[in-house]
Amino acid sequence: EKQRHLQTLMRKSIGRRKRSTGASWGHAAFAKSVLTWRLIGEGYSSQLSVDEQRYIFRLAFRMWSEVSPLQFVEDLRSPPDVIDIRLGFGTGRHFGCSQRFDGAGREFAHAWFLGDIHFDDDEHFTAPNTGSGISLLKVAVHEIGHVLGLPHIYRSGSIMQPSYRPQDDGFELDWLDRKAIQNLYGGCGGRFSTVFDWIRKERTAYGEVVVRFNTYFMRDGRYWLYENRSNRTRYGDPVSVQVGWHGLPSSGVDAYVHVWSRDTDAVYFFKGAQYWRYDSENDQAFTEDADGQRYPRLISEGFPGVPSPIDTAYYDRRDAHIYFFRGSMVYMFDVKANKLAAKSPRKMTELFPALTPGDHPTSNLDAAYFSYTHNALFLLKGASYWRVAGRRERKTKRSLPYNSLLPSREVQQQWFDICDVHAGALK
Amino acid sequence: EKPFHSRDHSDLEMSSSHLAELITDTGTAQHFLFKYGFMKPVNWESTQSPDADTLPDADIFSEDTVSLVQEGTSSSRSGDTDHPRESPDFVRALLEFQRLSGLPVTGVFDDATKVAMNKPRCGVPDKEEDQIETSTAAVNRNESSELFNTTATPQSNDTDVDVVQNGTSDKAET
Repeated sequence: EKQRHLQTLMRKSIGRRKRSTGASWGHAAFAKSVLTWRLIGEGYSSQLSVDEQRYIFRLAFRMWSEVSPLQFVEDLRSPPDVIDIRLGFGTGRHFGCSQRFDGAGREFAHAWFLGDIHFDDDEHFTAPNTGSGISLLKVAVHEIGHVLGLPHIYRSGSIMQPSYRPQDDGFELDWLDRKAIQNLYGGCGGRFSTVFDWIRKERTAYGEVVVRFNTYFMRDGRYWLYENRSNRTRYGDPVSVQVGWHGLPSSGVDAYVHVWSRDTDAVYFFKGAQYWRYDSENDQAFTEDADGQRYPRLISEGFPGVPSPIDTAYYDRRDAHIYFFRGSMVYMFDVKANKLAAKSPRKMTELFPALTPGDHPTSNLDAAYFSYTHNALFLLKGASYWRVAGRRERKTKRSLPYNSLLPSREVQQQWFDICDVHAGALK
Repeated sequence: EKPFHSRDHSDLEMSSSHLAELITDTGTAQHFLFKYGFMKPVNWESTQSPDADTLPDADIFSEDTVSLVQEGTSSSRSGDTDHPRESPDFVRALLEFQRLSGLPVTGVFDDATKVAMNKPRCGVPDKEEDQIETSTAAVNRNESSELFNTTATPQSNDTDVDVVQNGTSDKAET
């Protein structure tokens, strides 16, 4: 009776899902971006604890979330037949499935496009980095790939290879696997709160002080570390701001400024009407700095004449001014004089003229980001960015106006795979 | 319970009745090739329904292979009875499997092929009906673009890839 009941549920579920998505073979058919999943109660593995199994599946779904615009949430409450992706372990004849498992060895799992995933519990599934058995994480990532619409791919390094490769430490989705899923669902977009390179000083084994930087993208209460050399974010990101940036507001920031000159080395974060100074050595916001200033502090006190809230800001080492952006105006703050520069504010379009008429953010910037990787200033708004013509561009083309904006491009074309995950999946 | 004695279950024993049948001869190899779509693309989507037919059992293919073997030996008296002539479909499928798997493309069910067929693998067929012309080809075409021409956009057209791959006008298939 149980089997007949399951068969009836599956028949209804499959029919309902096909009608609601209008799926057709070979096309990305999940019309929604947030998908639910559940490890069904009748389908627990006998080899790992239920918590371990759920943890591994959460991680597997998150790995796909980190490289695609899809988000996944574990749903323990809804009726089973409305769950988008159901997972379960079985042996031999299982769940009324027409495809029998073959016992230990050979086939380890199967899955259907937009459908369920079945794992053969006669296989020796193990937790990640165990070294023996079959990595449940690797198999789960592979089968989820099928559910999302990927076929088998005969390419060394692809997670979609049909045969199992013994687990190497910390496997991840490589560039081509990412592009494969993005071919079906598109790339990742969204506005950023701020973007910056965070400078830190380190001492080498020889006692030398070296200066390093890391690139960060922030969106509301989460952030990504972007690895420029690898053209991707750090594996496992995004992370909550409150986890990585102690003392800053958990909802995120509006701007980051690093005033770096011969006399000054100060990092500031701005949010609303307030700002914080960041202690880069101890990796937390100051509550009180060496000058006795307490934080958070009002922007109007620390930067007289600068309105709040601001859209974004950056420090220009060429003229030792902080450029604060708000609406369509730019407020230039002289750090040495501790006051607004003369003829401030000015229109953004005037200070940063468009090279191509009409191709300009005009107002409400998301981020002004000086990149040490590219040695260039970028202005970001929405899905687009503009590179500010610097010395290098003006050397090759002397007619370029000072601080003019080169033609816009998509953020996704420069910084890849900055993908969000479901709030429940954030650390 | 499957027997074990170690705290971490690393010595978990499998009873022989739970062991998957290995690919050992051309009969079981043919079943493998049929099951995963090398003989003929599989309509995998239709198997999701509990009412769907299962893919044919190995027993059926053993019978087919026996009949092929009998044909082979009766038609070539001086032929090598230890290596009966395989059907063209089987050979074609075997060649395709060997090529995709990076094995020496011999067309013979050799040891390397046997090992590859017995590796743990996913139960989803490698070649499916309809998906052949759409996502499989699209994904593999895009990957071919990346591999052969790093400046190509993901939307490289088929003609370019065909020329690079095999110079024919057939649709590209990695």
